[in-house]
Amino acid sequence: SPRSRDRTAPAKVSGLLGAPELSELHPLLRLPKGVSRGYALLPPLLKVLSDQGRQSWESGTPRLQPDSRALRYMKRLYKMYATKEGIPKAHKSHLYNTVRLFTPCSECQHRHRDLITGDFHSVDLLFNLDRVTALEHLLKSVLLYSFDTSVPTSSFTCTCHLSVKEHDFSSQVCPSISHSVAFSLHFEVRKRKWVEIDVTSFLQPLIATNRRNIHMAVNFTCLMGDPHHNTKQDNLINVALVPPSLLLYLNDTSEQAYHRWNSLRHRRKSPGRPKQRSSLFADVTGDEGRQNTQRKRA
Amino acid sequence: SRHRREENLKEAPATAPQNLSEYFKQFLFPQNECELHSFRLSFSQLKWDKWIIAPHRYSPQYCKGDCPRVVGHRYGSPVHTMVQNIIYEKLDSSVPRPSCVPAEYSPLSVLTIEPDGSIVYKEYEDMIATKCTCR
Repeated sequence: SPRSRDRTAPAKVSGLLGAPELSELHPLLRLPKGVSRGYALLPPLLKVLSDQGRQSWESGTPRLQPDSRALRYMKRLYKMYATKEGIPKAHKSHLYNTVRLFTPCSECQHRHRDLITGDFHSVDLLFNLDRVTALEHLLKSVLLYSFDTSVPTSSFTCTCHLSVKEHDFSSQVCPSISHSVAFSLHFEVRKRKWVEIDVTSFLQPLIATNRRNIHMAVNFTCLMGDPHHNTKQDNLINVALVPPSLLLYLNDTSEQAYHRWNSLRHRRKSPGRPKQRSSLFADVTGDEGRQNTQRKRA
Repeated sequence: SRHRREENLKEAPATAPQNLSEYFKQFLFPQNECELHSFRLSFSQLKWDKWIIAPHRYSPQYCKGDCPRVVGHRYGSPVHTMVQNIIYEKLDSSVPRPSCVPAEYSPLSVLTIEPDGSIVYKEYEDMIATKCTCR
């Protein structure tokens, strides 16, 4: 079941696969006799995964497959942050231990034809954030555009106008705009595949208020060449933009998440160096005979 | 009887220990002493590779072996471990001997696909055993 975003309720991790499913999954995962169904024997990671397994298992619905570009980006991010064996690389820079990538819900991608330039620039996007848990705190959010680098471009500068729409719950899935806040960003796109637009300050208040659906309109205007030298409108180009993904960099504060900066926690976990043992115990546990010979040899 | 003794000597030549330290070792350390063992699994074996994109293989490691009777500083064991051994040996053998368990772990980064099709990179605590102890 989707986890509540109620900050007071502790993050519940729902139960496991039922016993029969588990043993079908893998004999090693068969629960010991007498253990009630759903009792979580597995460490959190496997619990989460088998929980996912349970969802696609029970609901029978096939797991939604992610966008291939998004998958490529996240695989690249994984290689930057972890070794091949999956060990997190020691990055001083980042405090986040979770990165979530959401692609917009397809039913809400309306493209508006821009009256002036006649180009496709504006798109309506709806992101569903159900998977963000109550214990995951937002550190940074980014709109991620992937540009088709096969387009022969010297370089062009794009301006992005972003407006967020209040989600009027009574209305249909794609609500009308009740009010919006817009701001513009300039960034230069050279031969790059990915462009990240930092929208943290913009989305922070929405995500902080447990908003589960973020509905925004993004308006792009791109100028060919260097904006400082030519401002003629006829440099406008029609950049065939793929709707952006939303990247959330989060700090998961739950027990099972890795807190790289929390060195105190690690020190507490690893046993302190014990003091040199007093000989009292050494004598008692050894057989007198053996003990003496051993001690002599030592 | 002298003839029989000579016969026996011929049969079983004195095995002078080649390597003294090996010879003494049998007295100092239990044969299968508590130590870290490697174990590698691939998520495809568990049929979880549909939603675990990376890593492909995972080595959780594990601890196995007997705990020496006099558990010195090598294991970082608290004094309680020796007390438990004394209880087991001298007072009540239904009390279990100290067990060989992990003492330290390292984290694991996982890339998974969520049921709604979103993708998540997560770093989990305590997923790989890196050191054993007797407790």
